[in-house]
Amino acid sequence: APARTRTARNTKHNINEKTVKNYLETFGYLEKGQLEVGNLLMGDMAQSYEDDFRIAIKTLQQFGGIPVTGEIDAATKQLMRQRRCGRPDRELHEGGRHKR
Amino acid sequence: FAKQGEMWKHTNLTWSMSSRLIPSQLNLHETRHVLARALDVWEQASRLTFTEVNSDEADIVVSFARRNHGDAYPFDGRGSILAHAFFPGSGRGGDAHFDDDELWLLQPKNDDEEGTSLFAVAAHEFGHSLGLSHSSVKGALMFPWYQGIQPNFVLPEDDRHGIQDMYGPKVKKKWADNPNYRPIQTPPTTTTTTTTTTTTRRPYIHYHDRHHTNHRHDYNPRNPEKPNYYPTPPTYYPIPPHHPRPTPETTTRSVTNRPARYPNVGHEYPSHPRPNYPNHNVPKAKPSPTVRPTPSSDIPDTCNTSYDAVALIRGELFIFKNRYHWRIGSQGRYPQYPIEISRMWSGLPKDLTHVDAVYERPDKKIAFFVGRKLYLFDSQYLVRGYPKPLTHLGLPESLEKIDAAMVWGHNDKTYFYSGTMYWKFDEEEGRVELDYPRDMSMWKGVGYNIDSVFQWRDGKTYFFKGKGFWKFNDLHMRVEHERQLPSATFWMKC
Repeated sequence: APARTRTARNTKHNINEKTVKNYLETFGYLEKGQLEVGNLLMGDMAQSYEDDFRIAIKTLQQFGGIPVTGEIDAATKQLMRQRRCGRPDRELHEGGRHKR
Repeated sequence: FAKQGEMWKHTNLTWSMSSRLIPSQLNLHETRHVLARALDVWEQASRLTFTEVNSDEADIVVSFARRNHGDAYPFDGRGSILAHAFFPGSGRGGDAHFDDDELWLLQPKNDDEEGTSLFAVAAHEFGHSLGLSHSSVKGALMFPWYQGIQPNFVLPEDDRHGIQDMYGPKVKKKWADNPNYRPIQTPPTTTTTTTTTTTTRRPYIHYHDRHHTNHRHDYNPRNPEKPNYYPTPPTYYPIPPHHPRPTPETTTRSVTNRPARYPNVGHEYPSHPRPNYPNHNVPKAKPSPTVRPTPSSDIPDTCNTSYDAVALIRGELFIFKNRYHWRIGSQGRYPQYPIEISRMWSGLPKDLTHVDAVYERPDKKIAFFVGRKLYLFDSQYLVRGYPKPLTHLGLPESLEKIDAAMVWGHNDKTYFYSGTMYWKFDEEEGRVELDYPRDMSMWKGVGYNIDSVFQWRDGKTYFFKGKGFWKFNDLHMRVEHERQLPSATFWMKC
């Protein structure tokens, strides 16, 4: 495996889509494992998963009291860097959303 | 505010610091003081009271841990995730965990100072311990992101509404509100209690005394060899000379167990002849746990037992307890049951004492979990290569046993439950899914450490714990009724 690079060590501060996905899943805004399946699907299915991702970001922005844009903007990154409680903000149902 | 759903059934809660997981950087005494203040925030706003105890069995146990510490919420070093807590319930319910890698401050800090106020975070986490979820109201204590703490902190309105909605406001005594009120110093009232005790549990040194006064008996404690024809007057002395010096162990035992060992005490007294004294104080040897009870002794009482495992196999209900199982078909319970499990599944270990969980896989094979091993049967025959360790399924090395297993009809996925956590198992891959374990609180109402779970013919899910069971509502993800129904009447038709 490639040696760890300094940037890798700073991933906690560099927020990319994967980090956002983990954050959204950890704190209950996105069902875990949902996006992997989305990547496998093509066409409008993948599009609807993009929608889920965007909806999840909007929900996070609304809950955190920052402008709701659906984008991973500066305010959202700032919110994700803040210290917080480890409990999810929303208790997802195990039997939750059926995969489309 | 948002209520999670679980709440404590009693209001006089106990809390303690974990005896094992203590903060590595903080003074323990000061830490306890800060935690007590954080609990007081909720006590002042509701009927709840909090008493610190020195036990890991308290309702709320506070721990300081690092990274992965055995629950579904690993910590991440300094920053980001600070702490988490569990909603009310038995076992780990109500407990609060703090990330020991954080720079915790016990005193209010200046804004330019780095660090995290333990008081602020603890007050928030204890909100979860009492049943509150996160609130989206900025400034609320239950807002999920850390906001520091203002001097002279007062519980915000949103949180006060939440806790009073669950436990009711604090009941204030009018006279206590009057700052000028000084209770009159009344002399302490002495109460004399007159008790007429005819119990047999008297300190045993009186035992001889009573014998002497009540019966003309020939035993002479001073000189056991020479019988005494005349009762000697009652004498008090701490230990009869013929007894070995009491050790804490024997003293305790002799007080608590004495009636059984001195047949002439209590209801059998005085009519029985006395045994000869010298050896009646010799404790009977207890059977060591490794000695197997006689077979008949562990046959479970069909109408008065909990269950180790319950499974629907080929459409028939199998209930397992100890080394035995019952079989219930469409015509009801098979006669002659319970019979030994190994009579039907002979591939199980010879010294089997019980099974932990059983389920029928989608491929119709039958999985038995016994301790750290999985035994897979094709009908009654052990599949080659089994038993296999739980780690073979992707379960952690530290897992000692599975409490329950089932294929959940709601999504046709297999689930394993153990302690406070559960896993989703991918039958095709033969391993549990990566983003598990998760916390049992997802299955609202069943608590932790369940005995068994299974999906019945009616397509409903049933959780078992102790001698009762819950019917589970799969859509609402919670039990249909808080109170358990007795298992024996429903499943065994007792």
